[in-house]
Amino acid sequence: KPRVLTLANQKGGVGKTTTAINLGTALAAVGEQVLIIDMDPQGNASTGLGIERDNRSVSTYDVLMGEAGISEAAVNSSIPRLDCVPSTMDLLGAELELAEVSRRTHRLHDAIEAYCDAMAEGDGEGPNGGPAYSYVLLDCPPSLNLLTINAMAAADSILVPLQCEFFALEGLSQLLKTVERVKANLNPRLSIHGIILTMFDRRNSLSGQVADDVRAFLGDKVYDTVIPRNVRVSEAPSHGKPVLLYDNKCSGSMAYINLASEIIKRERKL
Amino acid sequence: KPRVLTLANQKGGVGKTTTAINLGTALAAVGEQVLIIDMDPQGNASTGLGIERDNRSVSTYDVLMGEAGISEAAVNSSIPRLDCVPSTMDLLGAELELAEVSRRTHRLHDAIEAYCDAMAEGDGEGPNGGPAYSYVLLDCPPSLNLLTINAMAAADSILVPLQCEFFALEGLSQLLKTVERVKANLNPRLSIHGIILTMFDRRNSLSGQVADDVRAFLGDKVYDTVIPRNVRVSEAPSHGKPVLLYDNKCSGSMAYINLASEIIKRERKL
Ligand SMILES: Nc1ncnc2c1ncn2[C@@H]1O[C@H](COP(=O)(O)OP(=O)(O)OP(=O)(O)O)[C@@H](O)[C@H]1O
Ligand SMILES: Nc1ncnc2c1ncn2[C@@H]1O[C@H](COP(=O)(O)OP(=O)(O)OP(=O)(O)O)[C@@H](O)[C@H]1O
Ligand SMILES: [Mg+2]
Ligand SMILES: [Mg+2]
Repeated sequence: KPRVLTLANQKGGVGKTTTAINLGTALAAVGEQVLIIDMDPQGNASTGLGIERDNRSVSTYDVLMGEAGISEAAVNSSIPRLDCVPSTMDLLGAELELAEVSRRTHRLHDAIEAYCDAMAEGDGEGPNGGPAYSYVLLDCPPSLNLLTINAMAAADSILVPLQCEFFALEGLSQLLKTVERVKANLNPRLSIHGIILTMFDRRNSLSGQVADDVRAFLGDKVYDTVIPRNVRVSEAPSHGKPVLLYDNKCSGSMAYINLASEIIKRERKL
Repeated sequence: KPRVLTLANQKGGVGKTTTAINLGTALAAVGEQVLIIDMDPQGNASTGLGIERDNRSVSTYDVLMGEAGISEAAVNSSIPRLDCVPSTMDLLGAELELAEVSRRTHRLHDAIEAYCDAMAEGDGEGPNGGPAYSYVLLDCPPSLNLLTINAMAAADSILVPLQCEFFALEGLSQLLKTVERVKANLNPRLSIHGIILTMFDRRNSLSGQVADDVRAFLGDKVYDTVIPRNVRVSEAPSHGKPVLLYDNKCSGSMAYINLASEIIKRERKL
């Protein structure tokens, strides 16, 4: 069974998509079979992985509506061992369309279960004939809506990217409350994997203050690795590549490689 | 009747709240009576204006539910001629609670109309005995949900903050489509006031490319004023102040003052 990790934070622009893409790439680089499911109608994760708009004929929307399985929706990215279920703007309508549907909070959970069952029955082959996924990453939109709830209900654990800025701190306690509620009512196995400090700017004393506050509040739930603000990171998506491929020597890439090894170490201890 | 302007963009972290706070402050500084309505459950605009969590006993949630009028919900900020209807996390439940209610897309529009009617009947006095508002600014959450639709249905015009980054460009055409749909179905007077380029970084060639792309695509819908990335802007909210008060000589403040005068010039031409 794959480990399912979700990137969530209702504050916008904190690095959810950038972390999903680069953590996924780093895990694939060390030999894991990775699937990224884009749960955001904006489709930034799909674009950042180089999946053109006209190569999204089957998407996350179809999976949530039950019209396609995960194997059918997954497409190869240009990165070995990294597939993606892309998203389109159709996903905007999902919340309304699922309002009256049973198990509307578990549509994604059920789709992943169906994929696992098919894997168990079959010859252990994954989609497109490849091997089975060992990691599934879920990239969430910036809200606590049905799409994010579906992701939390399907996940084993949640990674919280947190921008080192004042407004980003405000939403943290609400996010943690929502996680507790999902754990109590929808998904008892959901845990907090950790908090990732992103866009840390050494020149800006605010970054340091926010980092200190978060570590004081959450202790070792906060990863040691801090992702610096690094212009190469924001340039990479316009080339349809993760920064790890666009410029693997820049400070952003080094930090994502360190983060991946830190996460894998934590995974091994679990 | 006040002019109602909404700050909207479903991409997260592009500067919606920062622009609402600082544009509101600049308009108040030149003598306008301004109300900012915080439509985001995160409540960043309320916090950035220094409104403590325990001073939000009446909030945007109550206004949308019809349990309080705008006059009752508005509180003074520390800035002369600038009031705010604060928001709390209760607003997260509004979308579900309004699902079966009639005119659910026009709850805010109807509340503003009721305020205008009360003003016309009364002696022209605004809330807390002050004068009537000439500008109402609406700060939206990062999504195209019922809260943002309510803001667009209530607005005369929309201002679109656009971060000079690649992912931010991706969502622009979808946002413009949504505006057209709201204009056709819910609010025929809705127009696009303009696109504000934010967090422009001179050291980063990507900023220039994005700015050029947007100007090529939308021409003079894009304001001349560009808001630079400036660390003083991100420090100000931790002091509960707009950057215009926190450091009125920094490049961020100067840009917001220029933006306000450009917007007022456009308003005069309308
Ligand atoms: N370490 C970094 N250094 C510089 N820029 C970054 C970094 N991480 C992310 N960015 C840029 O910041 C912007 C926001 O990041 P991203 O889109 O990943 O955040 P998000 O949380 O997924 O946003 P949304 O809430 O809209 O989904 C993007 O333009 C991205 O390229
Ligand atoms: N010109 C600027 N220079 C530097 N930092 C800025 C600038 N404008 C905004 N910021 C910071 O960037 C972050 C995002 O800005 P802001 O919260 O205003 O965006 P938003 O679009 O309202 O976000 P959300 O989508 O979560 O509502 C904040 O931490 C803010 O302080
Ligand atoms: Mg994203
Ligand atoms: Mg905001």
